[in-house]
Amino acid sequence: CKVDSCTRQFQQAAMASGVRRGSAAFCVILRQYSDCLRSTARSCRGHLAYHSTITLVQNWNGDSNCSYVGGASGAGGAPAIFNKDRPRNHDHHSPKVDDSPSCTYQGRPEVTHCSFYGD
Amino acid sequence: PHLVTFNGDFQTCKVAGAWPLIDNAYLAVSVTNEAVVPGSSATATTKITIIIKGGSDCAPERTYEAAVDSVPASFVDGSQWGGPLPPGSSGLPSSAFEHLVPVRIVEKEPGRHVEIHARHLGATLIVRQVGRYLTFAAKLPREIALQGAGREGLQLCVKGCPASERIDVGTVLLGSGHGRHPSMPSSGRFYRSQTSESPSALVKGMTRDAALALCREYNLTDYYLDSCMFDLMTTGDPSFSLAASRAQADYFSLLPDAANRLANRTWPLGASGSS
Repeated sequence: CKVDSCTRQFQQAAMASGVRRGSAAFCVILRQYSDCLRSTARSCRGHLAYHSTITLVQNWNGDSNCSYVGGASGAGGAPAIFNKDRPRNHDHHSPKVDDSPSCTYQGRPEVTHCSFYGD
Repeated sequence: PHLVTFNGDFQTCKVAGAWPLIDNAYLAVSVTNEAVVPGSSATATTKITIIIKGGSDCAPERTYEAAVDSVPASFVDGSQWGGPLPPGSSGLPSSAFEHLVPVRIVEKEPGRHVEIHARHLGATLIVRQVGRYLTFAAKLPREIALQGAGREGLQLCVKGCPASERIDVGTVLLGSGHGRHPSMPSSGRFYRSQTSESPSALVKGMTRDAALALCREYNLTDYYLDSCMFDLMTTGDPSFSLAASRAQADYFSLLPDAANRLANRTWPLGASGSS
């Protein structure tokens, strides 16, 4: 069970970027914390610290209104064009730490332009 | 202001007040325009609001606001980036991975020019302040830009300006000495300078020849030349020629084949020798 390792990573990330609890940046770090915890879930069965930490993270998610933390991709009605290369075997219950979507636009390359200037 | 739509239409519009440029499932951009000179229907942009919408793992919502003399290099919540951290970035300072996150702001010139990149949308948005007004440019994948184009509602970048809001630039450029176009001030051709420190200072709109000479110094072509001349003839403010130049430069930098889409025309619309 690597719950302590996840906690250390979270603390380091929070300190390094100096984010405030409740900010969007905090939600990002919290999401990674959550992913790390989930990745170690199997080996943490019956581990009190693990379950306490999971509960704590869930509470922070709620308190900070981090709606997208751990949420399904494409929620909110937005098409998931940019998630096409998300790993096929992604499992929300036991993802790997680095099992995040690439978040790079994968659609057709044809680009267009709009401009607004002058009087 | 002058509008280049996603379909490549060039228009000059009145559009006083707040108007949406883009409004789809991913992105909302709106502008506020104010009259440039008393008595004229021509306006210029004083505020730009950009919302990169959330709703996925890749896109926490981010709002950006720029106003005259306030072009910040951060979103309204103070952040400069958004989205999941790249794998293995835990414990690293944010400067080490900011360029890898989906949404970020890049300050190109402090207080004057920023670029907003939304990598998950393949989008680049440019906000500038030139003179006393703001300019906007966007590069988007066509399927993102035109998403929801068929639904009700205004999106100037998608649908262009309503017919009632359009100004015929050709009439203005050719109309010198042949009556007054509605975009021209009603009381002669003396206007308040937008760059003067004295609020009461009045300047004269440039003549056609003077405007052409100045706009040519910026190597403007096709509609960018026309828009430059229109602005100088209606306001006399030379900073608008710089705005047109920046807009043309953004056009060339954002679209790989932009040069092929413009006519190599250094005479204004309809002028003799335009061929």
